[in-house]
Amino acid sequence: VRGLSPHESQVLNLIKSCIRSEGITLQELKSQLHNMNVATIKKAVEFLSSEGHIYSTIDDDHFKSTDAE
Amino acid sequence: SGLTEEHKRRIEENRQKALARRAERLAAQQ
Repeated sequence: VRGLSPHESQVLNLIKSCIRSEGITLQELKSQLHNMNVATIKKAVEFLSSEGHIYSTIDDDHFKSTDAE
Repeated sequence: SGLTEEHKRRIEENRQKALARRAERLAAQQ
């Protein structure tokens, strides 16, 4: 996606790949993104959320992409 | 799905807000 850093793209792609209606948890992102530390993942999630690429679902720990149905 | 009505409502509300933010950002880039 245009305007995203490699880390942000990686986080977004992982969130997009989750098909559950409640989305993916921060814990799952951490366990799958071994090249990133927690602070980097949280920063990417905050940026993606502020840009409207993702949103929180059932609570502030679950995320889904606006591109997914 | 096992989601409650309250969860479904929250998800849809946050999705609409995110779509609005996305549209806002895209418009600003034009």
